[in-house]
Amino acid sequence: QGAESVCPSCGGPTLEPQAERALVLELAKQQILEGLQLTSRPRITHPPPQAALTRALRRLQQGSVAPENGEEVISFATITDSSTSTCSSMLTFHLPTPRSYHLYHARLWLHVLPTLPGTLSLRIFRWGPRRKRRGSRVLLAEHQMTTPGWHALTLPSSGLRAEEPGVLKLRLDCRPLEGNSTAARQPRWLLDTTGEQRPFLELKTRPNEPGAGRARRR
Amino acid sequence: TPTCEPETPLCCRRDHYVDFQDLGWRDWILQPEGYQLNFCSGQCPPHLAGSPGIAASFHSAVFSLLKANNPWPLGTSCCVPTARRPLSLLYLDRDGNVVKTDVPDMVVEACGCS
Repeated sequence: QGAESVCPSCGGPTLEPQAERALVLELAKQQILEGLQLTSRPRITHPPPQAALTRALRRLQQGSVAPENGEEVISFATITDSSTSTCSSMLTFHLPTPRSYHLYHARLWLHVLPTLPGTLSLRIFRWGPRRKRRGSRVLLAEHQMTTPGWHALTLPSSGLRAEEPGVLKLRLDCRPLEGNSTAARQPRWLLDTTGEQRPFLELKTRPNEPGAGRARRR
Repeated sequence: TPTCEPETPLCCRRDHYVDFQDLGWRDWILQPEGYQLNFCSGQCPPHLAGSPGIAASFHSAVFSLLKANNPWPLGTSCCVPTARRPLSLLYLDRDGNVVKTDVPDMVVEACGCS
């Protein structure tokens, strides 16, 4: 508390620089948590590998325009059931708690290994909770891939409703198309579903305000 | 808006740069590395009331003189933000998702007397 100096706003004594700095840092924390609608800073239990993070961000920066007032989310898959077949897997995503936002863009990024024998046909299902015996599944998209490397597969945003709060399961069913029968018989991993090239979802949302589009056009 | 100097008693913008390292938050806020936490402080004598706080036009200068010569100040006036801009943040949420969002009205760019 500086004896001689006076606060120009309220006329009270000013703060020592260290005290003012500590107050500013506390204010910054409050302001950011409020802005992100969080009650406390997130404790990250499973941070994605740095290499996977860097690669995903680099892919998104190419030509992606941040939605006005909206959000962009990258969600990395955890593999819950890599079945014995060459590339069918169950991918589980823990999505952020949905705020009053409208999902309008969804892409699944997959890395196809160089072992790809010719053309690969891939079907993507949304996997629901078990009803009766088998899990219920909804076909979201079907793609054919002929080259190894990264593929961004567009998904219908309307179909990506998370069953349990925040948990989305996608089932990948794929098979090499005929034509290269010798290769098709040799079961080899075709999709990279772990490590630094694990699949990730790219989602874009915008606020749900009614008529937001009209307001913007006006 | 004038940036506050130590001896500036009138309404001005006080600039503070906050590095997320100082908050110990660099592990979950990926971009940017910090941001400007500015706030407004200073007195608003009657003749400054209602002034935009930036380069005032001739009209508002005359208007201020009229107010200054008015012996009955119309209530008190406060030093408040008059222009703010959003802050774009890239951060990790508790499930390890990367979220990019714009937080509206985060950075005070100009102050003025209400």
